[in-house]
Amino acid sequence: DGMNVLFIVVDDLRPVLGCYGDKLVKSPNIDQLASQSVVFSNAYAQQAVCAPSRVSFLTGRRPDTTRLYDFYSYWRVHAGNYSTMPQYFKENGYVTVSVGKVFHAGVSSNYSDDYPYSWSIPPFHPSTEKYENDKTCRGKDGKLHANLVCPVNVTEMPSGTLPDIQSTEEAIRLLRSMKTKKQKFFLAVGYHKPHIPLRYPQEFLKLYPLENITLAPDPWVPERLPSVAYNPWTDIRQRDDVKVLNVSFPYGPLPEDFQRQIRQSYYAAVSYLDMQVGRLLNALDDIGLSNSTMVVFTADHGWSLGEHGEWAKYSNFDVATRVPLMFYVPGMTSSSASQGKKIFPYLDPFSHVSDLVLQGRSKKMVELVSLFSTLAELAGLQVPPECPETSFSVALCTEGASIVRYFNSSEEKLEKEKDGFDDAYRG
Amino acid sequence: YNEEPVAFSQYPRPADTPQWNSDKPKLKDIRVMGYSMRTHDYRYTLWVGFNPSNFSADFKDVHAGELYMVESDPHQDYNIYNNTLHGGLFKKIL
Repeated sequence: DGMNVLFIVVDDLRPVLGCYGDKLVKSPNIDQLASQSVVFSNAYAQQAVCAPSRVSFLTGRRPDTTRLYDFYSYWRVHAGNYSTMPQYFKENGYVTVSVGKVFHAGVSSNYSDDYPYSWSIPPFHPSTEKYENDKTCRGKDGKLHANLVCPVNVTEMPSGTLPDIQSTEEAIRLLRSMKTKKQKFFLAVGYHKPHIPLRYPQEFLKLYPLENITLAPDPWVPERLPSVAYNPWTDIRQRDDVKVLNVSFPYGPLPEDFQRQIRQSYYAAVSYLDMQVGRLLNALDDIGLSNSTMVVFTADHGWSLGEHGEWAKYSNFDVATRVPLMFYVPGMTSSSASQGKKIFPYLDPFSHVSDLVLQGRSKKMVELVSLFSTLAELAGLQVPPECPETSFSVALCTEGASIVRYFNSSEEKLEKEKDGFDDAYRG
Repeated sequence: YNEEPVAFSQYPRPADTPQWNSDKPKLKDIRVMGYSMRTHDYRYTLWVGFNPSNFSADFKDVHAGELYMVESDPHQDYNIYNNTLHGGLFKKIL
């Protein structure tokens, strides 16, 4: 009668994860999910900026079809009344629920996260989301600023919490509720971090002593980079701690020490995110849903950490477009569920020593626009038809073919890699 | 099924040189679109003229190009677009 779906989408997360070969990061819970999943090493977003990427993968259409390249139009009015992936699941008997940042808020999702079309109940937004860009970062002067680098004492934060903590709590509450009611569900959880400001519980800094943090391997603007290709990272320049550096426009560079602080805080924010994902998956297990729920883990795009003299997304570089993408499907990618043992026990990033063994990895080039058709196939629903050349008047079709065929691709034995080191990195 | 999988991305720009809205140009200010095609071996990008009023990209109006070979340049630091014949790639991205 169809699997439940837990769809986890993370804001601005590049594959800085143990299961993608990163040696510095502490991401035990996401690595544990990867060890029970098929992991795609070469997954790319259609556009390296929030709203266009999210509307693209949630409708299964490319930006040239959603005609959303910025943040200021709603596809149903502006381009075509395209069905969305959650809408499709809703029309097929699922209760669909959104927690946190799944659609980009504002015009591009009709100020409603596309409710009621996409969701069965009004989407949940953490009450502390509204403080995201407030002056909550304590500077060296002891005053509060709106900084880029922003390790915080959570108890000092408005309401004594942070948006992603609230999202995890709400998602766990909803899982319990849907289990009790025996409802088949599509639950989408959108985490905000590591999107800027890099605001996270300050204790995560302990995981990444600054002396261990290097610059990017190529922190200069490449000689032959066409100027049109360069992203001048305007958004981070507007943060208080960057403003005071008086960095020249457009090429900077940022002072090396500050570059390392940004990289340090990005990693710390990733481990904070990993803790949230660990709490959510541990609850999935505890509630007894991990053998009837497939889990998808991905991001809307990547983030430049100083490579090519760039920061943030807003470009076509791999570091800005490549995303983590993994699918846990009980009985397909993992047999553990049937043995009745816990699959996703919470792993503490501060104490867990990585013992990652990957089940399966595909190196195929895949795109986020394929998510819609892939999840439909995995859930046993009719896969939406391929779109015609021009599909503005077609409500249900997809411009991304399902990638389930790569789950057990014969010509490429699923990698059983011991150290999780990623060929793409090896290359 | 037999075709080599390719990943396409794109990014808009308001001008050929960086300016304050280069990161997030509003639709009405987009003048160039960078279309990228990725395979295991390379990333090929064409920055072409774009008309926001009718959403058309003009592949005859190429503002710039990028070509990086994954094997020899995994970090994409050495753009070899200018000194290579790439008619085949141009046809392929079209």
